[in-house]
Formats: sequence, C-alpha cells, structure tokens
Amino acid sequence: MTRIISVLNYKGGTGKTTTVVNLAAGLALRGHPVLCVDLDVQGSLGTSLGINHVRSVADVLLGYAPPQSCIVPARERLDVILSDQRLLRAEGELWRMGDERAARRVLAYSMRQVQGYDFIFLDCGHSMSLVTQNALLYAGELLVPVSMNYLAMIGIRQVLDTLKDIGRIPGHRLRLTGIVPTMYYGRLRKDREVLSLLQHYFSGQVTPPIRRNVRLAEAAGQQQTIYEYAPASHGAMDYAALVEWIADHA
Amino acid sequence: MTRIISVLNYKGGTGKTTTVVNLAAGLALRGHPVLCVDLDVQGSLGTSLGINHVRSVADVLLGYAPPQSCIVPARERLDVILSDQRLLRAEGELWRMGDERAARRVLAYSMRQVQGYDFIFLDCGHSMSLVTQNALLYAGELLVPVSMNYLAMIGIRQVLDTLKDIGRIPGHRLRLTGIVPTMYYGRLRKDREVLSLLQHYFSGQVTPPIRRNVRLAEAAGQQQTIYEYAPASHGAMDYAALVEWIADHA
Ligand SMILES: Nc1ncnc2c1ncn2[C@@H]1O[C@H](COP(=O)(O)OP(=O)(O)OP(=O)(O)O)[C@@H](O)[C@H]1O
Ligand SMILES: Nc1ncnc2c1ncn2[C@@H]1O[C@H](COP(=O)(O)OP(=O)(O)OP(=O)(O)O)[C@@H](O)[C@H]1O
Ligand SMILES: [Mg+2]
Ligand SMILES: [Mg+2]
Repeated sequence: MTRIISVLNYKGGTGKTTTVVNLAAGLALRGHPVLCVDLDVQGSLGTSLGINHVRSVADVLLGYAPPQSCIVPARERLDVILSDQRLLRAEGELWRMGDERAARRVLAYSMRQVQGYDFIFLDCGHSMSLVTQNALLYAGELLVPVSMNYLAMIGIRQVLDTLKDIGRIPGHRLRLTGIVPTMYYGRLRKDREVLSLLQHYFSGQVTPPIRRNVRLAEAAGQQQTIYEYAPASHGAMDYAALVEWIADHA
Repeated sequence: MTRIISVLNYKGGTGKTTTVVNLAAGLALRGHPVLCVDLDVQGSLGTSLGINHVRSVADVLLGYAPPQSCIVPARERLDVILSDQRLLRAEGELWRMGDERAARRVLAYSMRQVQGYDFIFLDCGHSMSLVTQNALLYAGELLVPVSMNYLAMIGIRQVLDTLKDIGRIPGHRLRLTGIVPTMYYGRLRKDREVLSLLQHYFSGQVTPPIRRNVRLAEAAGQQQTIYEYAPASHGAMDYAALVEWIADHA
C-alpha cells in the first residue's frame, strides 16, 4: 500500500525540501522504492539532487504527457518528477477551467496509473495555490516541517485550516502524520521554548527534531544527499532517526 | 518623488519580511512617511507588526475597496496594507480575466491615487504569481534579500529572469537597487564564500550584510520592530546601516 505524503508549510525556508530529499533518500537506502514529486515552481528538488529532465510535473498537470514519461531516476530506488517555471502556466490553466472542484483533482487523476512505490513524497513548497490543493487531495498523509520561531505556530494553524477544508470533501481523508521541528539549536532559549510548545499542542505527532547543521546546507550546495555528503554528521543521524519514526508511524 | 520598492525572492525564508519591517520602520524613524503593502498570502507583515484590519490588499486587487480604505497606521509615519488568504481568491480572479497583460496591471492602476509617501515597500513574499507580477509592474525598484546558501545564486538568477521579462514591456523600467545578504554568520566558511561570490557578481549592488541575530526573530515574535525590541542589538545596527545605504542609493 503506497503511502502518499505531502510535505507542506506556507512559511518559507522551513526545511521542507531538505526533509523531502533526505527522508526519501534514507527510505530508499533502507530498501523502499520511493518517488518524489516537486510541486514548487522553484524546482529545488532537482537542484538538491543534481537531476535534470526535459519533462516536468507541469506536463502532468497540463496533460501534455503521462506521469511515467516524466519520472526520472535520481538514485538507486529513488525516482523524481521535477518542477520548473512552467508550473505557473499550469496554475493559470487550472484556474481557467472555471471549476475549482475539478481543477484540484487533476493530479490525483493523472497519477492513479503510477504503481510500484512504497512512498510518494510531494514537495508542496510554500505556496497556497490550486497546485497545492491538488497535492493535498492526492495525498493520504501530511508532514509539516517547522523552524523554531514563534510564527511557526501560526504557520501550522494555516496548514491545519486547509486540512479542515480538504477534510470536508466527502471521501477524502488526509492524516496529519507529523510535525518536523527543523534547524533546532538547543542552546537558544527560543528554540527550546518553541519545541516544547509544539510538543505540548501536538503531543504524539512531533517527530524527533532535526538539529541545525551546516552540513545539510552544504550537501544541497553539492547536490548530494546528507548520507552521500556527510554520513557521520548530526544531519545524517537526525534524518536517519526521522526515517525510523516515519516507518513506525504508518 | 515616491520610491516604490518591491522586495522579492522566490526562495522562502530569506529575511524578506524582516527586511521590509525593519527597513521601513528605520526610514519612518528618520522622518520619512512610509507605506508597506503585504502581497504574501501568509500575511506576515501584519503579524510582525501586531496590526489587524478587516480590509486587505485582496480588496484592492478585486476592486472591492479603494486603497485609501485599506491603509491602516502601524507606527508613527508607518502605514500598511495587510494581506490575508483572500489573496488566493484574487489570484484566481486575475487569471480568469483571460488577459494576462491587463491582469498584471491592476495593482499599479488601483494604487495610482495613493500619495504622500517617500517610500512604498511591497513585500512580495516568495510566490511566482500574477500578484507578484502586479507588484513588479507597480514598483520602480527591486531589493532581493538572500540568505547565505549556494542556492542563493540560483534564486537571484530566477528573480533577474523575471526582471528581464518585465523589462521587455515598453514603458516599464525596474531597477535592481540592492541584494541584501541576510542571516550572515561570519564564522561559517559557507557564509563568507557566498558573500564574496555575491560581491564579485553584483559589485556595487550588494548592501551591507544583516548578521544572524536571534533578536530579529524574537522581535517578530513579540510583534515589534527591532528598534522597539532590542535597539542596541546587532540586528538594529545592521538594519540602521541598511537604511542609510538605501537612502544613499536612490
Ligand atoms: N537542519 C538544517 N541545518 C542547517 N541548514 C539547513 C537545515 N535544513 C535546511 N537547511 C538549509 O536552509 C535553507 C532552507 O531549507 P529548505 O530549502 O529545505 O527549506 P524549504 O522549506 O524547502 O524552503 P522553500 O520555502 O523555499 O521551499 C537551505 O539552504 C537548506 O540547505
Ligand atoms: N538576521 C536574522 N537573524 C536571525 N533570524 C532572522 C534574521 N532574519 C530573519 N530571521 C528570522 O528567520 C525567519 C524567516 O525570516 P522572514 O520571515 O523575514 O523571511 P521571509 O523571506 O519573509 O520568509 P517567507 O518566504 O516565508 O516570506 C523568521 O522567523 C525571522 O524572524
Ligand atoms: Mg523547498
Ligand atoms: Mg515573508
């Protein structure tokens, strides 16, 4: 049974792409076939893995090509569908359908033929858009990476409000699987306070935190996963722990 | 002559809102009347200043209200037009106009009656959207806050590509006034390398860096400007230096 997990936070720069890359890569290293779909117009998934392809998720949404021809291998057992600026074009076309209910089901409908993965991650980036709604209706689970700022609570609230809206649609359940504290630096009181606030309000759903670790930023700059770039670093340890947590919280 | 300055980076979390708040507040403290317009659906400008209003920039874009009735005072000489999730609705309506050329001029047209400010800042957030294009056609200048990661160069490239597209429109000139290095931590080699790369490629246009300073994050959590929350901090010093640089680079 494929677990389809959307990774979303409307707040920018909260470690979403870093989490998608290293969570997916960690699961692939454990033997799971994984697909990552980039739904952020910035295309950072491809940049972070050093992968290019002429086809993108825009082709899937616009109906120009079947998903299978947009899938490209990134690592062993790790495939991706990339994104690019044509996603803005796709957003426009979705709005112009004039039927929001149909417009937000395009991705789920196109992707129904995609088989054979244990996990499909959707990097929703940070936009509140029809493309994001497509991701939330295709997914069965939601992960929310949050950085350690008091505004983090507001960000989660906005995502949960969207969850409620999606939840009201008959036949569609989207489970909040986890809140991932990112860039955690325990020596800052602010970080300790925000983490304990999260654990208080979302007990049971807060994953082990990902510590601030410059190796994670460097790895992306080198277009490598953390396990390739710095396998002994805190970043690798923390994402390996997250891999286990995700596997245990199916 | 009002300086209309859009603040944009498609990369999330690069200090855009923090820069808009503290640059605007610093100019207001120097005696300049300033207006800030939030064009990010997350509405972080209002949250950062502790300001609420029933009207938002969505009302301006949808034509529901004139800008004057959407303007709310935030501090002495500092006014704001807030944003909210209705901005997604506005984006949809702009697409449904079916005429992209007209759809991206709505903001400039509505705001032409707004007078009396020395500076108008547009917090464009991180989305590539029709709303952002509206901001870029209304503005005369562009500021790009970048955080110290190698992906920062890619982010600037994407913004400059948009600049070129806007530049091809007859009668519209948008000047890249500055690239603002944010969250700079000089003890990291990565940060020193990225800063010198920026200074090499954009010499003359790179502002003094804003150092990483937890007071800036705490100030936003307290819904205060840095000058209110921690006037003696590095954050306050660095943004005051940016205020001078902006004033000198008209
Ligand atoms: N734990 C960490 N420690 C240090 N740096 C990190 C960590 N996690 C992510 N980063 C770096 O912080 C920056 C933002 O991370 P990332 O791009 O994953 O965030 P995002 O939420 O995907 O951003 P966006 O909203 O633009 O999609 C990147 O340069 C990344 O390399
Ligand atoms: N120089 C700094 N030092 C420490 N923290 C900072 C600094 N600048 C900003 N921050 C904090 O980093 C986070 C991201 O900053 P900010 O919200 O200004 O970025 P943004 O580019 O507006 O993000 P978004 O893409 O979501 O609009 C905030 O919690 C902010 O308080
Ligand atoms: Mg991302
Ligand atoms: Mg912002």
